[in-house]
Amino acid sequence: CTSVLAEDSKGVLYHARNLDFGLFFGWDKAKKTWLVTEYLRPTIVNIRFKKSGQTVFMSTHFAGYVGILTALKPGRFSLTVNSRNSLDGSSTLGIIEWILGKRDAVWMGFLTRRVMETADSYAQAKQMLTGTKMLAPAYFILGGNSTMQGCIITRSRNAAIDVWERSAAANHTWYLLQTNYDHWKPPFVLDDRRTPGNKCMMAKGQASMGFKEIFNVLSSIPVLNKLTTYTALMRVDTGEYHSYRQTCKDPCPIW
Amino acid sequence: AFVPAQFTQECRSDTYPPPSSSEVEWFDVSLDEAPIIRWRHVVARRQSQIRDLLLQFKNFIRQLTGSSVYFNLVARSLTLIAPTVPQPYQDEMVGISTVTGIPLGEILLYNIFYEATNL
Repeated sequence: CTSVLAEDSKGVLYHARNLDFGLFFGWDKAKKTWLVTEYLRPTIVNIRFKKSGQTVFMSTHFAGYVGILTALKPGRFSLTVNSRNSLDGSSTLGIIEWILGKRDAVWMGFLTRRVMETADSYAQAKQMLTGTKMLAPAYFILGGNSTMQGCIITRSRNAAIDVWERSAAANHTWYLLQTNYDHWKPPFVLDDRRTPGNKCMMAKGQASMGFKEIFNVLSSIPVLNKLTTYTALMRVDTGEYHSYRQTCKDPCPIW
Repeated sequence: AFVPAQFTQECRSDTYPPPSSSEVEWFDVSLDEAPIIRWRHVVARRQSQIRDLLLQFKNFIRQLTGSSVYFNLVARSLTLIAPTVPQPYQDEMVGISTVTGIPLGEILLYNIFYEATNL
C-alpha cells in the first residue's frame, strides 16, 4: 500500500491511498495477475455510514469486510491503514492469546471502525490509534482538518513506537508518504515504492497539489503495481471522497 | 511481468480523471438499523463476488497444502470463537453470513484477514 498526506500552498490538506493486496496468494500465469487481487477488485464498495439520516463517515470496503481500511469523517479527520510486518511483534502471539481467552487487545479493523464511529476530532482519533493494544502491528495514516495536521503512526501490538508528524518531517513538510516500511529505515530493496513516490511528489510540487496530481503519483509505476486494487482520494475540509478501481497494465511490476 | 523498481516509468501526468467505469459504487449503511440487517443490501449485491473470492482463497490453501482439511479446520474453529468477537461486529458478520449463505467461520476469517496474513 501507499498512503499520502499532502497540503497545497493554500493550506488545503489532501489524503490519498493505493490499497495493494494479494501478494503470494496465487499467480495466474496466463493473465500475469495475482489471483486474490483480481477477485478482490469486484467486491469494492463505497459506504456512507449514517445515523439519524446524517452521514457520520464514508469509507471504502471490500464487501463483507466490516472493518475500516480507508475512511473520512467530514470536517474532522481521515484515516488509512497500511500493513506492517514486524518479526518482534507479529500477530501470532496476539491471536493465540485471543483464542486462549486473553482478550485485552483489539482486531485492527474493529479498532479503526470504532475510531471512525466515535472519535470526534483528529486529536481524539490519534489518541485512540496510538494508545489501544492491538493483535497485529500496523501503520495508521491520519489526516486532520487544518494546516499542519497529519501524522503517520507506526504501531507495534502494544503501543505506538513512532508518531511522524508533518510538522516534524525534515525535508518536505508539505507532505508525508508511507508504504509498508518504517519511515526511519530504508525500504526492502525489491519493494521500494517510497523512492519513486517521493520523486513524483517532489516533481509535482506543492503548488500543483490536488486530487489530479496525487492520483497521477499513485498511478505511476511502481506505486501502482499488480497488487493495487483501488485508489482513494479524500479532502477532510470539504468532505470530498472519491475512489477508483485500479489496474496496472504490462509492463508492470508484480508488487 | 516483473519490472524492478529502479526501472520505473516517468511520473504520470495523464491519468486523471480516471474513466467513470472505474468509479466505485456507493451504498448507505444505517447505524440506526440492527447490526444483523444493516449490511444486507450491500452484500446481497456482491454475494457472488464475495463467494468467488473466498473460493479462490480456499483453492489456494488446498493447492498449497494438498488438502481442503486445513482451510475447513480453520473455518470451523473460527465459528467457535465467533461469539467472542465484540458487538456490533459479531452480529454484522452473522447477518452477512445469513444473506450470502457463506459459513460464519469463513466470514470471520475474511474479517480478520489482516491479522491472519500478518501471522
